[in-house]
Amino acid sequence: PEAADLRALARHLYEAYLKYFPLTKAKARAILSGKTGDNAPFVIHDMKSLMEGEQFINCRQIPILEHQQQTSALTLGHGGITAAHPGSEYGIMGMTSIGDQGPTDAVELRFFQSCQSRSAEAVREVTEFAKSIPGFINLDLNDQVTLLKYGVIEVLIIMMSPLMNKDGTLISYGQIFMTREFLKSLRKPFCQMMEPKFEFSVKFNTLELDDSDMALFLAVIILSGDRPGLLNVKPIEQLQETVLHSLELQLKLSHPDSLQLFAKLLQKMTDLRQIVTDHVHLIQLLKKTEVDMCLHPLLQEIMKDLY
Amino acid sequence: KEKHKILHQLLQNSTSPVDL
Repeated sequence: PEAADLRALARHLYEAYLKYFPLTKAKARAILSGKTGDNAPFVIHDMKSLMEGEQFINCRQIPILEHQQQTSALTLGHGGITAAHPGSEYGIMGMTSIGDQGPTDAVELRFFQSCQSRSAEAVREVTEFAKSIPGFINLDLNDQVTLLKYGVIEVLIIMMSPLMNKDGTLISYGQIFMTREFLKSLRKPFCQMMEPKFEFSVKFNTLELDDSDMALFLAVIILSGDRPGLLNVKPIEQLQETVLHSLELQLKLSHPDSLQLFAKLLQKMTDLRQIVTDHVHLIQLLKKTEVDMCLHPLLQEIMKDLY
Repeated sequence: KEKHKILHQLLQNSTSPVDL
């Protein structure tokens, strides 16, 4: 009976994951391996293709994503799909029209702002996923906030991994592939933002987790009882322990030949904290050096006094 | 609570996507 409960928990979290996250690993890997036929992503590899990218996406059909059929159409207002709406005020990933861009210096900043819009939307998706973890909404509300504040960037980095390979990353819900070299060619410090995530993701992807493994791992990350400022640690640790058992069982069943996968996965949580610390420091540096930059209020809330 | 107003709202379902 205990194992049956753990399997039921795994199924529940997998369903929540499918409901709230629009681009699954299975779909992303199909796109990256060219198995989607005519729907190959548009490749952005230089400034010219960056400009063409917006034009390209304007001509494409808006894919109907499963979870978005259930959510408000307004959700699309801040995501990459918005770019497909003719006459939209947003472009790629919510970017203001690239066609009438100003000085080249502003390109990076505008792209960064569009990434912020998508990130804020992703934080909302992760919040909904967290709320679906059994017991999460019964925790002290202040502790729920703390768990999200400290966990959400880690979750987003894990979710970015399936979208990446050694050569680049899918953006805009899988409709665009942006090359790693192009991201590296942006001016400093923008060129430094994605490289650590590529390095992490390439290694993380060798673990070959599937979407149902990912769902459990994300829940484990969210339920970390050692986040600073938690008021009532015990119930959080109890919830995490149950999810950890479910994850361990899941990995044994779905990856019987992968030795020590559970241990390897838990070790990734240490690497993640360092990546988030470095990321936040980079954002703080940007705030000082880029006078025109404004940080999204939700991201500001999350990053303030984080590390 | 004021420091994390939007997160509180998201958790309590009082923020619509458009507010983001």
